Amino acid sequence: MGCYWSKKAKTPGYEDPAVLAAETPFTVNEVEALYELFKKLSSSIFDDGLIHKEEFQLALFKNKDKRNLFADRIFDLFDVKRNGVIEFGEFVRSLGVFHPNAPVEDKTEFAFRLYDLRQTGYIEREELKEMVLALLHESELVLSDDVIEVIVDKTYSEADKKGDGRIDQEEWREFVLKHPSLIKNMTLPYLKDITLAFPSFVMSSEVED
Amino acid sequence: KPVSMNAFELISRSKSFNLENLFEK
Repeated sequence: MGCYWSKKAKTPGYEDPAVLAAETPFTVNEVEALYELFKKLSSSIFDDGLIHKEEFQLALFKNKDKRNLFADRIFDLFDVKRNGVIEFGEFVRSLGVFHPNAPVEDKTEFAFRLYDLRQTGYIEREELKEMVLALLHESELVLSDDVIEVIVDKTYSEADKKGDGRIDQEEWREFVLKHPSLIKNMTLPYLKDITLAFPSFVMSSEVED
Repeated sequence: KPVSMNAFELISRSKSFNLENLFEK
């Protein structure tokens, strides 16, 4: 007992699975399974036990050079310490928000921070338009600027209840309550079966949940 | 009709949210 994990403790940013399990919807076994995934992702280009943006892009798009506004924002939010890499603890805590059992409030807040591109505490109209343009670009959908303006205006006038030209957290929460499908992208059903994805780990685990 | 779309609904469909791709072997 003990030797198995003491080896892993040498990885930079490694954290005790029991601590991470206590802070997230994952069980200890699931955190350990996530470590298997983390090791794979964090060694795909640079073998340093940290997920670099290129490694994140490679896993997400099968292309290390493919950049995308939303992928950049997701990476930045996962990179809590803002040091340009995702450490194991950051990875587990952030993925925890995407767990089907994570609180809706956490998902709503994460989405707000994601869409608050310039981190001003508000989702501004310009940011919303920028995100719509990014989505259209990645989907190769073509809409006229007039149509885009109508879509953004309509959404904005509905969400910006106070009418001050920006969407704050409270307005965002109300808007999500009215349109719960907006945070569907904050849930990964797959995370419920994470130990099934990495069964080799479960065989070697000595920790019981 | 595109004009009836909710802008946030639209952006939530970005492929970047397919985080299950991270788990592909």
